Amino acid sequence: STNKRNKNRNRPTQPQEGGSRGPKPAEHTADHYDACCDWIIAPEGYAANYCGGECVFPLNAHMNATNHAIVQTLVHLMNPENVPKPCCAATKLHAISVLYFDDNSKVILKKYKNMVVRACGCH
Amino acid sequence: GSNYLFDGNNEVHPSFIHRRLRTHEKREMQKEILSILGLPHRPRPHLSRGKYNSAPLFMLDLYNTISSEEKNEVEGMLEQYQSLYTTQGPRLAKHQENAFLNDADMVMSFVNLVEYDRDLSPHRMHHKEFKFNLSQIPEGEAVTASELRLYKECANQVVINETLLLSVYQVVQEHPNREADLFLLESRRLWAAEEGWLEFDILATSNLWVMSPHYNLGLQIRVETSSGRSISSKEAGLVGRDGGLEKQPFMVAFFKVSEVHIRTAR
Repeated sequence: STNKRNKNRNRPTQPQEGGSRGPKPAEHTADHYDACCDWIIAPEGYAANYCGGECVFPLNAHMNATNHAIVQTLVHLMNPENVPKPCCAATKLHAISVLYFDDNSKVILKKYKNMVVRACGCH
Repeated sequence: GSNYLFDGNNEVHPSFIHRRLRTHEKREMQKEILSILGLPHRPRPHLSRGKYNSAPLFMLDLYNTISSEEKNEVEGMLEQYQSLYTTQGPRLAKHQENAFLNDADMVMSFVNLVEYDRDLSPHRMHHKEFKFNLSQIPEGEAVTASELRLYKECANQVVINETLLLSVYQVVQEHPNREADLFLLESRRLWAAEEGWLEFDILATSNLWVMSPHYNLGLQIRVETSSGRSISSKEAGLVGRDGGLEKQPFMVAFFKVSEVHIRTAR
């Protein structure tokens, strides 16, 4: 599936704000990157994102920091010369709460811990 | 969950591909969600105990409190709590509940299973019965707090100037031809004109019922005037089956996982 990828996959699809810690897109090459200053490569159709240490990913169910790290690991394994290892991991996980009726009309509010990635950072 | 991808400015990301899930994908997703919730199938609650009843409304308040906590962290939650107190009265009014909620992994409301009130016993003592089914609590969940919640309206004109003594009992043993054996859980003196939610701590009783369901014979409440005359709960202004849906009595229990569940990786 990498052949089908957008040529711009290593570029951010949105302007990065105040990225004083990270390189500019043009500076990014395989042999020029700092820890946690890498592009996080996303699969086709997903926006590539940039980690500035405490990166703020646009998060939803499919597109979270962990998934990005997994994808980048796979791409790195296929092409270790060009694609760096991921160096991001979820650092701040939040709970979600679910409210539902059961068959006996009891109402249940349940907390699920560590379900949502709120922030990621360096290993 | 959200179907949209937001950037830092909360705008939908233009490059994100939106597509509808195929039917089988949707079904798979639903199965996943039910599996996480630990449910065998999609719940089918009784329509008669609809979403505008007191218990669901109370639970929705709790849910909104937690949701705003997730959004705004602690500061926002306290503000919301204060605003709930001023706008909605005692329905969700106390810092105690806040502490229960923060500590709990699960909160469950229970509807009263007693369909018909037998308000007057053969011995001319007014009482009202409550039964709650606590037999299907998931294993490893310990009750950390539990309350019986009753709504009191302004009392009947006959007793309007009185103070009332409301007592909550646990039914210990039932007898066919005489009064049940009762254990007093709490007595509270109230103004007859008082209005709002009354909360009674029934933690010990709930724990007993969860551990030994055969001891669950329900609760009884009795109301007396200051002169010791027994009056019906209706006369005292306590809302029963014939009252407003949003004021129906219910029980709420807060649970915390006492065992470590290890989920296998998939």
